[in-house]
Amino acid sequence: TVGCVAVDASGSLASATSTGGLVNKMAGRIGDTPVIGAGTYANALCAVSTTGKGEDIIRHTVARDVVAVMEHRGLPLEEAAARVVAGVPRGSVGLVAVSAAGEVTMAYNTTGMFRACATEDGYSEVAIW
Amino acid sequence: MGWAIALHGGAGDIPRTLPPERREPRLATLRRCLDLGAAALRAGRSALDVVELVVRELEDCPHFNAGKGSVLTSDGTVEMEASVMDGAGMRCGAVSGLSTVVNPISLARLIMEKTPHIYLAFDGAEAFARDQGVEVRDQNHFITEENIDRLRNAKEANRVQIDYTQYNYTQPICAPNDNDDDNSRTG
Repeated sequence: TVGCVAVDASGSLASATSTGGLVNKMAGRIGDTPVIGAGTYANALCAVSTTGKGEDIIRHTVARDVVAVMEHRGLPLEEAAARVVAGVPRGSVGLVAVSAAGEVTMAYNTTGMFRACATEDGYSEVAIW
Repeated sequence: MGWAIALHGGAGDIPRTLPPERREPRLATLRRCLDLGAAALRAGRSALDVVELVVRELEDCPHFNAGKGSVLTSDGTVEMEASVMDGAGMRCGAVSGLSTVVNPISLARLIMEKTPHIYLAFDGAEAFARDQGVEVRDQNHFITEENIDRLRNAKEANRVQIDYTQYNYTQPICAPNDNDDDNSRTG
């Protein structure tokens, strides 16, 4: 799976995710990627793109849950994402997210996640583990 | 406030012993895509344009599981999926079951912008792709030797695999049971 989230200079957010799915999946299987709210979500508050085991990500509506935790518990992006990822079976999910305020987080409960981020203030990171 | 971007190329059981010849091309693509996206944001492009631009680049890279390099179904076919969401107005578009569209993410955006719907799949999505004139290729374009081997190994073990995942993170493809949600089979 691949994905990207961004917030532009005007504060608008967007999320995109694309995948081939699982190796040896049944023909006709649909995973989390195209299911809005599960694998991909964006509103005026933040944008989220996920990767991992689609069935678990759908069950836990991971992308929408990150936003909901921010909305309803008032948590910052990083804390909201960590909380949601911790609630999904270990080894099954990773996500990248940005907020309208320019915050970035990359959370996962797998061994690693190929990931990268950059912000306007000059911070950037490319990592696996 | 300011612009920001984050991207991923999949998660899973990525061994720390991953050889450089498998690690470096992926990291190089992430760096290139990050630079591309950051430059576009710096130039004033919208967040929606940037996420599509970056994901298209990742789809075109055979080292990642999307577009060219997509993993195979049990039938040895490619069935690609993508979605996009615009936070401003909460518009969205999604596709499933694509086997010939070079950049599924752009088709998802066309569904968002040119139809009254959110989600098209399989034959209907392929027909829409042809109506829109997006680039299509024979299915063989998307299939790599590495993914043929991965399918062969997965079939022998009767498993499905998420990105990069070794067998200790996989589950039987058949017969889910009452313990389907527990962690016991995920290592």
